[in-house]
Amino acid sequence: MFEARLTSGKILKQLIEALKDLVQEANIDCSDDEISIQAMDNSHVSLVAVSLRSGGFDHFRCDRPLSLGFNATNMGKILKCAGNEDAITLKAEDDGDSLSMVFEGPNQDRIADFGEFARGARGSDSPPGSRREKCWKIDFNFATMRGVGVLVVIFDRKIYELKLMDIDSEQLGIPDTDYKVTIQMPSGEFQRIIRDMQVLGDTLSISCTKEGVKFGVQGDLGTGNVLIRQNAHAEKDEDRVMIEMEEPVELTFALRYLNFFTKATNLGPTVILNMSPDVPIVVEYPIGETGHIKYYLAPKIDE
Amino acid sequence: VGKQKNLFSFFSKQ
Repeated sequence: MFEARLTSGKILKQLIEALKDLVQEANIDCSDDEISIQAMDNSHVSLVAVSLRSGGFDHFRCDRPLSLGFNATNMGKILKCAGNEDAITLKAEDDGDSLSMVFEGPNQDRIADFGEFARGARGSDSPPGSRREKCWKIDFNFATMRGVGVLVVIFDRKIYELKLMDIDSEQLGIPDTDYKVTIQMPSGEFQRIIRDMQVLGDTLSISCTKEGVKFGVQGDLGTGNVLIRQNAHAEKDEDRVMIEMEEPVELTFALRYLNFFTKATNLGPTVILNMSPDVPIVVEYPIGETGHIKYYLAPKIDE
Repeated sequence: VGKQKNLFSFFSKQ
């Protein structure tokens, strides 16, 4: 049995949005510590790795490790039915073939006063053997106009079932690496640079020197260069640009993939770029205290 | 601008 409730269900919505253009099918791997996803795009040029730690959920139970294979487009369609303020609960049986997703509106506390009534109202609808104690919590949200004697029933809980599939995904072992360059910058600014650079060409060079980080593109139209300098003392944390460099690094990448990565921009104010010579770049979006989504992209290399 | 590498050039399958 796996069951995990995320008060901020928006994170899940945004996560699936952030990977569904890159990967079609993937496994959600559930363990005691976390839920994680690792998947590559079809051409094996980029990889996305998601981790949400169990401590970031307000309820988390995973009796044994499970791999839940899902179609990202279909999950995205279902998650679109959840409101941005909804809490989302994921549930799966150990040997089941579906993932249950429950969306609850933000005013669930209102039901507490009306438990007795609700149990009665549920009546014979309760499936045989079901735990009535839970039924009223599951199906309705109640509000009342006290003194007037009117009970308003608000249907504020939605339950969807997503069909799961067996996915034989190729997992890659990613070694712990000490990168020569680590750049932290506002995620919105990174998104803007990638978007603007795509107008000019399809290959981006990222060069980090003591001067700063230079993003450059050359195309038929012309060339574009953006220099980002360290700004470690900006008033707001999220406006800071911090550059740690052991040695200068310059790499080139396909803008098409970097553009896919920026779909994660809404997940947090900050993006972290890790680079070393001749290895994939890591583009990481931290998700509060809950986890992260990391993208790996193989560079283009002269032979 | 160089040849696009894939990830298998850098990471091993588990």
